[in-house]
Amino acid sequence: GNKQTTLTSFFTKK
Amino acid sequence: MFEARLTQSAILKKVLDAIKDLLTEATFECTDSGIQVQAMDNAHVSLVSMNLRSDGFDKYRCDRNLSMGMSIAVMSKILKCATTNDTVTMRAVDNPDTIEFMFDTPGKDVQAQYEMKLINMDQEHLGIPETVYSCVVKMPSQEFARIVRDLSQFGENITIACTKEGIKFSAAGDTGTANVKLAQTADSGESDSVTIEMQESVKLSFSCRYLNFFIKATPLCEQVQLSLSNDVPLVCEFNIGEIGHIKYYLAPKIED
Repeated sequence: GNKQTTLTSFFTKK
Repeated sequence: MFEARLTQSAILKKVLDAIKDLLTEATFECTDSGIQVQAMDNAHVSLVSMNLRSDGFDKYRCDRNLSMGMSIAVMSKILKCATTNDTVTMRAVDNPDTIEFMFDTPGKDVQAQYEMKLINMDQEHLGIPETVYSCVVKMPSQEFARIVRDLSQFGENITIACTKEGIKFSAAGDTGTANVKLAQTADSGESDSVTIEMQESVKLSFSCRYLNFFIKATPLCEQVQLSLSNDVPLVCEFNIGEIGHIKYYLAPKIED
């Protein structure tokens, strides 16, 4: 199946 | 002191409609150059990045940089109290606890004033890297909204595949499948044109739930821009009239 990713794994926290 | 005025509240009403289902609260960063919002939904799956340029306002003054935490639900309630032709003025003192919204109806000696308490927010701010996307598609925003609504009936996800030939939206579920293909149109720059700039073909899946939140921005402009690269978040961008833009980022679904 498909797993929903989150943005925190693509963008860095400032 | 901060003061921003728009002679027509319609645009701000549309902006609130475009974010109110996705965000419960957000920090509005006000500087001399305008108002900026960057906020994620609670699940951190999507992000709204919004910019309203100071020169797009009919009057704009911001003596000191302000970070105002606002309840989107309350702000939306307040803006519902304005009619589309009302002039809206937002005003706050330096180091404010509240923000004031004033509505003036043209030709009438009526002024409505609403004051909203600001909230202290501890928001995570994300650094979004400059990305060159493999495919950038511009298409009518109403067409996009319709496809998202139609395909959502058939599955939880929409797969977007973009090649030189065109862009294909697909959904699949227990009841069957749905596919909508759009080819590039001959003319570009028209409100009903479809343009595709492609470096490399892409195929990605996204949650219908979030795409349905994004299409709430449809009344803001006639064209939507979709930026896609394999295995990175989608950017779905709408212009806010002549005054700014709203960009939605959406993390993709990835095969387990």
